[in-house]
Amino acid sequence: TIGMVVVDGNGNLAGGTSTNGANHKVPGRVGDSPIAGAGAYVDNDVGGAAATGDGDVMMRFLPSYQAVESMRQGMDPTSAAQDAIKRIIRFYPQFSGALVAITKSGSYGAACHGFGTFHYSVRNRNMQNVTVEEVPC
Amino acid sequence: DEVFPVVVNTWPFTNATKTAWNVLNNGGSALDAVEQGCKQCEIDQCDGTVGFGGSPDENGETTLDAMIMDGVTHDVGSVADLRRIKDAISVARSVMEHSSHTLIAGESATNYAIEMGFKEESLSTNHSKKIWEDWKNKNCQPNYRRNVSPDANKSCGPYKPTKSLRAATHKNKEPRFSKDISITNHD
Repeated sequence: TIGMVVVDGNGNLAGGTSTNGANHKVPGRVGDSPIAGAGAYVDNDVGGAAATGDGDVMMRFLPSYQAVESMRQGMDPTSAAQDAIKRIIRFYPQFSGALVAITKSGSYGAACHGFGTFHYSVRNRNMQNVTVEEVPC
Repeated sequence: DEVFPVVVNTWPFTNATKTAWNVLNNGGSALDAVEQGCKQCEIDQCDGTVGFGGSPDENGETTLDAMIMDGVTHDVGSVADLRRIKDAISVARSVMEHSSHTLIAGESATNYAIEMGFKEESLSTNHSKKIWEDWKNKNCQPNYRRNVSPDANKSCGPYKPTKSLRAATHKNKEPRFSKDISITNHD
């Protein structure tokens, strides 16, 4: 899956996902990616988030929505992502997944569980090229 | 401090990030950037987890899910279980812009896409066929079915539900399977 959040030059946000899902899924199975609030979520007043991992679990918790709402309450992106992941592993300690979050002003962060180290991609006006960031899970 | 424009995406899919960034630099909107960035990953078949030719289902078919959301208007367009159409994120944007719905799924999503001008073609590749054949040769392991007969941890289907399940407690139901989720197998 790719999950993406963009803030354009006017400060407007958009988010999106695209995936072919899980290997050997039961035919007809759909994961979190096409569900707003699960695979991705954006609100121009706050920021956005996008998730990746075990979609059968993530769609039960709407982690992207949770992260955006936590940022609305004042959390920084990394803390908001961590909080959303913690809510999942409380019920599913074997869960594997990650979340990237970004504020409307462009600060960003990520959190993960079960992947060892999670790598994600960023480009902003202060970077010369696309930068791959990493976060320990 | 404000540092936008900004593109951030899950995984080190740098080509997708670069494409989205270039769209912004050429005057495109955030929605344009998300669509084209995700589309780049569909073309590149990022890690085999995006686009055609990856993650075959039990029947060996690749199906696609995609969603796009506008932070200004809260508009959303999604497709799920999309069959035989490669341009999943663009079909999702079409749902957002050419219907009042949020999510269209399955064969009907395919019909919608064809009606809106998208090309119908197989999503299978020699690689996805090999993944599926290897899985079948390993007695359909790993397997997402549970509480079925024959035992999905050992055998291929067809399956029927285990009759005693409704009398089972939370503890003696088979645990939820997710061990196979990894960097190359994820939503």
